[in-house]
Order: sequence, then C-alpha cells, then structure tokens
Amino acid sequence: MVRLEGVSKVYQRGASIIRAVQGVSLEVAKGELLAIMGPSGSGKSTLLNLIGGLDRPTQGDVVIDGHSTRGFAEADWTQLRRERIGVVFQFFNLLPGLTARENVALPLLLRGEADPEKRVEECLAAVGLANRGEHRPSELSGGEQQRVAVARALVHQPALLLADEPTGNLDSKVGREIIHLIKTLARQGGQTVILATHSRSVAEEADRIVLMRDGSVDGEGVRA
Amino acid sequence: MVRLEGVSKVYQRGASIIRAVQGVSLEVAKGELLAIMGPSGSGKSTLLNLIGGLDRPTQGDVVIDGHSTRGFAEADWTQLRRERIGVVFQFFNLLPGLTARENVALPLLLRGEADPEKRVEECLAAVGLANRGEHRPSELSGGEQQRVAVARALVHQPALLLADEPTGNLDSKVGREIIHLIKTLARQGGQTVILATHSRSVAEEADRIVLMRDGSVDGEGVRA
Ligand SMILES: Nc1ncnc2c1ncn2[C@@H]1O[C@H](COP(=O)(O)OP(=O)(O)OP(=O)(O)O)[C@@H](O)[C@H]1O
Ligand SMILES: Nc1ncnc2c1ncn2[C@@H]1O[C@H](COP(=O)(O)OP(=O)(O)OP(=O)(O)O)[C@@H](O)[C@H]1O
Ligand SMILES: [Mg+2]
Ligand SMILES: [Mg+2]
Repeated sequence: MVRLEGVSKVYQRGASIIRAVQGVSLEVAKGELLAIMGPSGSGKSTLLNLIGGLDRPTQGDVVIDGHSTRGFAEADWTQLRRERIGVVFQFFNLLPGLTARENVALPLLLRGEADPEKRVEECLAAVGLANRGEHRPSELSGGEQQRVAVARALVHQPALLLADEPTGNLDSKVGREIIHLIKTLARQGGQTVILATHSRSVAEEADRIVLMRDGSVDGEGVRA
Repeated sequence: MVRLEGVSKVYQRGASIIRAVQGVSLEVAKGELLAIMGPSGSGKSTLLNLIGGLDRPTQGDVVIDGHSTRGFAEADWTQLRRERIGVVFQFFNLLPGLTARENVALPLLLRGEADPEKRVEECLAAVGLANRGEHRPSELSGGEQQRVAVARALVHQPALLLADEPTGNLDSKVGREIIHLIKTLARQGGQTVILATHSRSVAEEADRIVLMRDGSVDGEGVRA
C-alpha cells in the first residue's frame, strides 16, 4: 500500500537548517495498522504530510499502491486524496463556516455523491455526536471537534487513513472508543491506517509501532 | 484567590439548550495548584474561560482576590488579565504573523515593559525552544507551538495561571518537564494554578483534583 524510499524533508531558513525527516525507508502493507511514536518535534506530522502529498519531500520517493508519486502534480495528489486517502490533521482543519454535518459530508460531496445524508449521520453517531450535527466547530469542545475530524476522514471509506494524534484531545474512555472505531472499520474495509500518537495505550492497538527520533525511524519497528 | 459562586453557562440555539456549566461553586486558595479532569465535552474549557473573563456566566459570580467581577466591563477584564492572569489556551491562539519570540514577548510589551528580551529568552529556554525564537507558529510542530503558548502565559509571572490541557500535544517526557516547570515557578512565585487535563499523571502533580461531568463538579475534589 505505502512504500517510502529514503524520504527526507529539510527546511532552510537563512543560515538555519532543520532536518525534519531524514532518509526514512518504510513499507506498510495493505490492511496494516501502523503507529508512529516519538518526542515532540521528531518528525511525525511531517512524515504523515509527505505520505498524504500535503508536503513534498526534499529527497526520496513516496510510492502508493505501487505507483511512484515523484512526478505527481498538485491535481494528481488532490484526486488520490479524494478517492483513496483520509486525513485526520493534528489540529483538525475543520471549516469554521460549516456545521459539523457539512464538514463531515464534504469528502462525499467532493466526489459528486448526491445523497450523503445517511452515511454522514452514521459517522456522526459513530463518534458520539449524533445530536450535534447543526453546531459549528466554534460551538464544540476541543474533543468534539476532534471527533468531527475523525468522522470526516472516515466518511468516504478511504483505502488509506492518515491520523495525526487522533485522540490527543480526548479523555481515555472516549479515546479508546475512537481507536476501536478506527480499528473495526479498518478491519472490515481492509483499510490501511498510519497514525501518530503520544499515547502508549493507543499505539498498542496497532499491529506495529515505529519510533521516530530527530527525523529518522528505528528500523522496521516492533510488533505491538 | 478565586471563588466561584453558583456559576452556570447555558448556550441556546433555537430549540436546543446546552448546559455547558451548571451551578459550580468552588474556592481555590492563593498558591494552590488545582487540576480539573473530566470527559470530552464536560465543561472544563468553558469553566476556565469563565474564570479568566474570556466568556460571561449566564448565572452566578466569579470572585477574584475578593472582588466580584459581576459588574466588570470588557476593559476591566482586559486589565486584570494583563496584570494578574496568564492563559494557556487549548489550541494555543498564537499570532501566526509573529515569531515565537514576539508571541512570548507580547504580555510584557502590553504592560509597557521596554526591555523584555532577557525574560523572553529565559522562558523560551525553559520550555526547550532556545534556538527556535525566530520561527513562526506554522514552522513549529504541534508540541513546540504548545510550549510557546506555555512560555507566553508564564513570561509576566501572573498571580493566576489558567492552563487548558497544557501537555495535550506533548510526549510524556516533555509533558512532565513542562508540568514541573509550571509547578516550580508557581511555588517560587506563590502563583495559583488551575489546569484542565485528560492526563492522570499530570493531575497527580496538583494539590487537589476536581472532576467535572456534564457541567458540574463533584464537590471539593480529592487530594492529589
Ligand atoms: N458556543 C457554544 N454553543 C453551544 N454549545 C457549546 C458552545 N461552546 C461549548 N459548547 C458545549 O459546551 C460543552 C462543554 O464544552 P467545553 O469546551 O467546556 O468541554 P471540555 O470539557 O473542555 O471538553 P474537551 O475535553 O473535549 O476539550 C460541550 O458539549 C460543548 O459542545
Ligand atoms: N516550515 C518549517 N520550517 C522549519 N522547521 C519546521 C517547519 N515545519 C516543521 N518544522 C520542524 O520540523 C521538526 C518536525 O516537526 P513535526 O511537526 O513533524 O514534529 P512532530 O513529531 O509532529 O511533533 P509534535 O509531537 O510536537 O506534534 C520540528 O522541529 C519542527 O519545528
Ligand atoms: Mg505533530
Ligand atoms: Mg476543552
């Protein structure tokens, strides 16, 4: 499903060089659930953004479904994301002017689906927000906004889910429910999941855990 | 330092009524470190916002240093926050157009301090970001942005610190360092700290833990 070949990302600002990701090579099989752990600033979000085409690597190649993305234009990534990739951003990126229901419906509307209502209500209910569909992000708590972001990333049943700290603003009980939801849907639909987390108990739900430190990963990781 | 007398906050939107905070009475002594825990959506952020005057209660009174704030105008709260209250928001509220250093300096500049540099560098170093002062929030990781927000809230040595999930985007090691920093500074300066958290290990650093559920607190809480 996903293969990284010597992927690096370097930010240069005047004299200072920040090596956010350094020579990461990794393979994630179809249907696998991979957790990435690592200290604050170690490169987790940068790596997820590179895999989802939200940022371009300085070196190396991101191979999705056997196809190199090295020559991808912006429009190629947009189409791939729309059809096969769901993303839960670390700070949600919900559209403030839309209601929770409209935010969740967006991936389906962008694919031209005429009747997204039923699927949207299912996803809102699955994350415990059945009766909050009419509220805008500013009227929801931090954890409720995060759950809307999770519902939005799952609504179009993407082949690949990239989730950046999907339970960071949740209490442990609701956090467990959300991870079990992601895991159940992934098993049912054969989805591949790559998630970044600071929580040990979330990482232990994965098939494999990789550790990042200063932009590089420690080999193939360990069985969770 | 802080006394809440039957404080409630109700949001009304057409037919739906959301009781975010319901009849909370609580006293926090000067120099005390209080932790508030509770499920996602239970009212933690709303309560902190009411204590800091970032929102107005529907009923009840927020008493700070023995003075009722019932008659406070916007300008009174602004002055009180500028002089005596520091806030770490759940989603940071950093100014995107300013560097990390400028964001941290802001509370001092607003008080008319001419030479904030030395104190600003101390705070950036204290949160582990000594060499990132020139970067803007968009160039920092989630956890790094959170640490800038903590440094900004501490820089003017406020009498009262309100911190909403101050370690939510940090790994456990850096999270522990930040809480110990807050605790040490509070002990040295006699500061009162009220923090909301989903992390048991953070809450255990406090003097007392109060639980919120559906907008109300469970009495006086327990000794941590
Ligand atoms: N403007 C608003 N209109 C309607 N409801 C609101 C508004 N602001 C907050 N709420 C609701 O009030 C309740 C309490 O929200 P609050 O942000 O205080 O929760 P919290 O304990 O901080 O949760 P979290 O741990 O998820 O951050 C939530 O159910 C939220 O949806
Ligand atoms: N535009 C940028 N310019 C300079 N440095 C950057 C930029 N974006 C990210 N970085 C740096 O790259 C490093 C990796 O950042 P990244 O966001 O991937 O970390 P992370 O592992 O997700 O951390 P966290 O757990 O705090 O969210 C950080 O030190 C960050 O400051
Ligand atoms: Mg991150
Ligand atoms: Mg909150």
